[in-house]
Amino acid sequence: REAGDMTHLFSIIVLLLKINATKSCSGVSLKTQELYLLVFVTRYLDLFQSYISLYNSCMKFIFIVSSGCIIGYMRKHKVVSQTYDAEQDTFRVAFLVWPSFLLAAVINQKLSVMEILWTFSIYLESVAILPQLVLLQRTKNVDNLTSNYVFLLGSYRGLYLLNWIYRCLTEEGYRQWIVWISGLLQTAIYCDFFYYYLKSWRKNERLSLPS
Amino acid sequence: DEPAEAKDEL
Repeated sequence: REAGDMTHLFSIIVLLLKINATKSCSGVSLKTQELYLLVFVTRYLDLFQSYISLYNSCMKFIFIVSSGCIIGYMRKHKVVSQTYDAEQDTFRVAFLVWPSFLLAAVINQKLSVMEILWTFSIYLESVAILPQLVLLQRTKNVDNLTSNYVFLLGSYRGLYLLNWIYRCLTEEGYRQWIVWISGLLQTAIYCDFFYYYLKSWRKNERLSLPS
Repeated sequence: DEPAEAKDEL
């Protein structure tokens, strides 16, 4: 789990570094970033309500603030915002948001606003990368930082899968089917990307996804 | 009442 959290954190650092160092967000999907902000805000509504650990609270805070930062850069920064590929980033996010919300309203652990929003965030996260993957496929010569970002972001849920297997074996009564199935789907969506990422990495070439 | 499950992961 720690490795998963760190990979998640590194993915964000890599993305912020890329944007800040190159003053460019080309190849980065604003739609995916906005979906992630929605995921974090709806999942971490309990930030001020239930305290688990300083670590958890800090990470929640970092995830919300950093995705807000990335969106701010892409929308408002006078240099960076001009490098955003708006014509290419055309995924219709309503097709991800509404089904996730309806599914969360039907399949959840408890019928309450907080619980439905939390479940919604789990479902939405599992598909939030799709606009980014579509944009990558449309971009020729994806830069290394962007492909590293997607690789780290994809690895994070994969590492959580290992954590869940471990917890399931060692903790009595530890079951969370909604999170497990969503996490499996989330990782499966990256399989194709992982294949081409590792292939280009081995050949020491820039990543380009077949269209 | 109790939350549906302890949400101790991120």
